[in-house]
Amino acid sequence: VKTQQMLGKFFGAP
Amino acid sequence: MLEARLEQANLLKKVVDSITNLVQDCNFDCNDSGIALQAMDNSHVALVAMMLRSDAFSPFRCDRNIALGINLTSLTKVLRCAQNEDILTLKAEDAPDVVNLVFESAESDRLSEYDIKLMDIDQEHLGIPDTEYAASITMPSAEFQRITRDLLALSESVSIECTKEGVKFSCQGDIGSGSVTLRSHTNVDNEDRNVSIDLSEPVSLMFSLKYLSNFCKASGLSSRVKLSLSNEVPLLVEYALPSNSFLRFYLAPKIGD
Repeated sequence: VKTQQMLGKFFGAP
Repeated sequence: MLEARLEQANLLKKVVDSITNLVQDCNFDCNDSGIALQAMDNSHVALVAMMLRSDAFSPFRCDRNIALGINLTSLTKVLRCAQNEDILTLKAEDAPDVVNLVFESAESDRLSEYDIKLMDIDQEHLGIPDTEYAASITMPSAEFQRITRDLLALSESVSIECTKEGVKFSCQGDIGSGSVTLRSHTNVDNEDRNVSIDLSEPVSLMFSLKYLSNFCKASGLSSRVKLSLSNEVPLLVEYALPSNSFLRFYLAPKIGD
């Protein structure tokens, strides 16, 4: 089963 | 103050049409380099990043940072009042309550003027790292739109696999499964039809087709689209705009736990 990730996991605060 | 004149209202109309399903309210960040926008969808799965460089406007004037917080539904209503071929000028004061849009017909003496009330939007900005992607595919935007639409009829998700053999879009659904494979291809008559695949290592990722089909609303902005992928990182879908400007979409993958 694959779960939809959220972008915050990959992209941090600038 | 901001004053930015676009030769054709159509460009802004199409940009707003292609992001309005993902984002409701957003800041248009204006400075001397141009007008930029970065916004995530409500579920924090997809992100829109737009840059309209100052060169895309003539003239462009913006001497300090101005954030225009705009409701896109309101902006769409006002942009519908512009003809595609109208000249569009955006104007705002330094600490504005409204943004002013002027539409001029090049052929007649009609001049229309609208103000949109601005909002205070506290937007979460994400830092997008510079990424060397393992695979990038440049292809006709209409082709990507068709593949996305066709597979969405069967399934919620698409697997994108890129190998030296080509790129394979495949899905599995209740009624069955389907796939489309593209190989690098050079069309001698029309380079817009080319498919180019640049691969440094094989990639296999799964994405939601609902979001991809939303991104494809931008297909009218550019005949070409570029997909950039690396394993276990968000997909980048990029449409090039005039004067080195761009509309980019990022989509987080689906990953096994």
